[in-house]
Amino acid sequence: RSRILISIGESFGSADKFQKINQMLSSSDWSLKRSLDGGSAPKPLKRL
Amino acid sequence: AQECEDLKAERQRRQERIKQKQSQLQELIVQQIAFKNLVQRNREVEQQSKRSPSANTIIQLPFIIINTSKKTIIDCSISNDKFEYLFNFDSMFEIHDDVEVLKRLGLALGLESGRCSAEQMKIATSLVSKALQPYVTEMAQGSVN
Amino acid sequence: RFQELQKEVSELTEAEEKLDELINKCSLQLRLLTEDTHNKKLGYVRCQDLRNTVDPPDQIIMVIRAPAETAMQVSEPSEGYQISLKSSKGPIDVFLCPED
Repeated sequence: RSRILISIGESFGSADKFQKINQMLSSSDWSLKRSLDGGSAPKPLKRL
Repeated sequence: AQECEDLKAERQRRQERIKQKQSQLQELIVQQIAFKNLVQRNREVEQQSKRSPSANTIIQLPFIIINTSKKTIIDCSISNDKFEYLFNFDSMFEIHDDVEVLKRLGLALGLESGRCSAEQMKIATSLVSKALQPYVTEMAQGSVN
Repeated sequence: RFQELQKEVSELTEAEEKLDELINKCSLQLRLLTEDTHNKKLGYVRCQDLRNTVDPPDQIIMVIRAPAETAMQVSEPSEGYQISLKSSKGPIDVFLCPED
């Protein structure tokens, strides 16, 4: 649930895979929460 | 009565599958028309300017774009062989694929939203095979799943 | 009632088979179209085109060109806005679309 995994690099994939991602991103109140608690930028969760 | 119930369920399942397949076919038609228009446009521009654009000003398909506010801080880690990337954004972003870009450039002639002028519909139907033309007309007149 | 339903279902079966055939035909046409050498060469957009498709236009636009079957993973925002890309067929190209 906490991640969306898709395959890219092909021509003309199915259109709706990015719609789902953009809906997930725009529906989040994460930035709202952060702005409310004045949090600093998130620490990178992991590095290569 | 039981057999009627089974048939009703079967009818429901088939109607849903047909609806989903109509959407899939419409998307394929839109992609075909958008790509043909893109190639046509670029061919005309190159013929007018009598040269191909320099490589660093064009983006070859397929690609995807990520757009975000200029204020966003992006933390990026890249593996040495460039096979792996990790991006952390401190603000929201959007992801779109090349088809979405072509649609926004108007290269699908408004078919994707069912808002097509008579002229655009004429061009669109001329770009597909006969078997697909009824679907293009339907989409142009607004019945887009 | 039963015969009526039977007739409806068989008509739907026919309609679905016709759609399957058209989808296969259209997918093949699209693949041939995008794989044609000339079309491949003319299948590009300009940086200005990208600027024209984002609103507002003065945003950061990152372009990603990846080999087929590259895995893209986008995290749920509650875990931070994170994207990871992993290719198994070659290097991934990422660049920013210039302002002007």
